[in-house]
Amino acid sequence: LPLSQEAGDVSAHQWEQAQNYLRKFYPHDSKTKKVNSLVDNLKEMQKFFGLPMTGKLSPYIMEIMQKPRCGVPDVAE
Amino acid sequence: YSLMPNSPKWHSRIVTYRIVSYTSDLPRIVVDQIVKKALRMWSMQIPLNFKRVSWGTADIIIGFARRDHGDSFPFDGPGNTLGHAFAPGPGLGGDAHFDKDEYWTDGEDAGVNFLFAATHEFGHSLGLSHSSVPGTVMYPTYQRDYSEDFSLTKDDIAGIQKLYGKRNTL
Repeated sequence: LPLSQEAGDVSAHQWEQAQNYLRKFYPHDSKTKKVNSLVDNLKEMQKFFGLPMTGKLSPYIMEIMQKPRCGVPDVAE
Repeated sequence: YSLMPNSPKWHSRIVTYRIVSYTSDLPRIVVDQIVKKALRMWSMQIPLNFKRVSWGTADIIIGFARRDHGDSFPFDGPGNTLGHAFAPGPGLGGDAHFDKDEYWTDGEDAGVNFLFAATHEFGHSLGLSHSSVPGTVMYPTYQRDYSEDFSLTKDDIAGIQKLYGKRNTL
């Protein structure tokens, strides 16, 4: 399921970037291993980085997504 | 820290590695030295030794590549993804790949500190997943201010020793 337009106050380009990032690094739920909606994946990411699990994109989350990083998912496959 | 699913690890006390390709940003001898130093950071904490081989097969194959490089995880050009590595196992297992499109340094000038990135990726090669503790080597994002003299954190050491136990120093 895509992130809804209500998922945060970001541009269309950032919104697409965020979806790609979440698909790549948070492909599924860390406990159940099931494929989640992107909102759930965003919550997983927020949990990993110790942020409130709002399921909404924020400038800070976008900042994290743009940092150079390792290509291995944070939710290990 | 966290471990890879099912906690894969190397069962031999000697793990072999081979460097199959290089970056043009650093002299080959420097890359060789950095790889050795990065592996030593881990082997100082656990009862595992690394042996370099120059040809044939090895447990950990190390190389630099750009874009699509044959493992279904293409690199993305400069920035963003810097490298990746696979959990211990046969075939691709343990292999560590670095994005040739980054500007790699030995920590002396601006660019991506290869020692830090290599130490991180070899953590995956040994069975560690990402840590959510900022400042650890196994944290997934790269900070631009990593100096040459960083070391493993308590969290990194606890993770690797959970898998392999402590090195007997006697």
